[in-house]
Amino acid sequence: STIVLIFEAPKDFSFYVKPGQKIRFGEALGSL
Amino acid sequence: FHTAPIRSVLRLRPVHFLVATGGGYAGYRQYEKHKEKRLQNLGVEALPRVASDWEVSLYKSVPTRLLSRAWGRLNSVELPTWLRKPVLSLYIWTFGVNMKEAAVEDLHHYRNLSEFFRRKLKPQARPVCGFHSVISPSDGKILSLGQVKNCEVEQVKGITYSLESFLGPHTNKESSKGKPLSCHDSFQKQLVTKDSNELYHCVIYLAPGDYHCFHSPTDWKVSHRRHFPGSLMSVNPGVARWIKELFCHNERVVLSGCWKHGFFSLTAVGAQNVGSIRIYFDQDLRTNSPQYSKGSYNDFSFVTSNNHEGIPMRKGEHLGEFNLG
Repeated sequence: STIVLIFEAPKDFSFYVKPGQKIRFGEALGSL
Repeated sequence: FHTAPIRSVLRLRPVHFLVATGGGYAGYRQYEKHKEKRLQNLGVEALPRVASDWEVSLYKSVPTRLLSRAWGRLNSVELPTWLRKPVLSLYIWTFGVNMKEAAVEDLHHYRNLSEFFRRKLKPQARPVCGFHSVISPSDGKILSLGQVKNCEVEQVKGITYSLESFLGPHTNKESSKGKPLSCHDSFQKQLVTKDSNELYHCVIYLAPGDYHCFHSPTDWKVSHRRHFPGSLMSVNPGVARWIKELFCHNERVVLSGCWKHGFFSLTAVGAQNVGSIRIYFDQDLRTNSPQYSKGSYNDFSFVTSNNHEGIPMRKGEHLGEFNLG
């Protein structure tokens, strides 16, 4: 299964994760 | 062969046909791999080989929805207590499940694999990040992330799909009415509510052994659900690299609404054997039903007189789950 997030945010939004990285529920994905 | 009774000849035919097509296809794939290797030896960067239309149609012709429902029905049969531990231990061993995190570690508690697939975790197993505005809604692996450009979303590096095919046409007509529709005003621009904002995406792949419930990734209000019945092709990274627009072919449930910066959406995409999607506050949702018409979708609005903007969801709150079947 797959979950896709699509959202709008200001230009200075940045992700803290990279493609290929394992992630767990509750961990930070990104922020301003 | 000539003396064999007619029914054994007929019985042999389908086997012959399957072996011939399977063998022919395997040979074709070997030839493709050999061609790519030759290009690499010549130092030519081979682009990721995307499936051609006939390969996608061949894959889509496999009755994955029927197989998925059968798999779900099989795994809903209550196992005798003595059989639960061996069956579930095989699944745990095969997919590397970490039972220490499960709310209930005793395997006899789960009556079948479907119940085990819906297992909950110990609350302390997944602390919710209180500092950052967007958290991961589930366990999994990041397939791709970044800005959405020219209405195309990247499913894996180099392979994209259309934003409009994936989300379907706009739900709130006001936004498109509000803005002067000009030729360059694309679907994407109509989604973004502030000109100073951009559109971002993140694709998370859940492996068979992962915890399969999902939660709210931020504080937002869910105003609309759009359910697209569809195929149930595998969404593992290898297939995601091979079939363009894969997420637009598969059964999926799009939840959309708004957060503090504007538009926000979470889409749960079903996969082979995991065709059922549950959204806890959406009792009307029925996924992986036997009958559906191609390209159709059904909408549901959560805006009511009490909830003018939809259902408020807190970051980390339980939102839904994937189920076998």
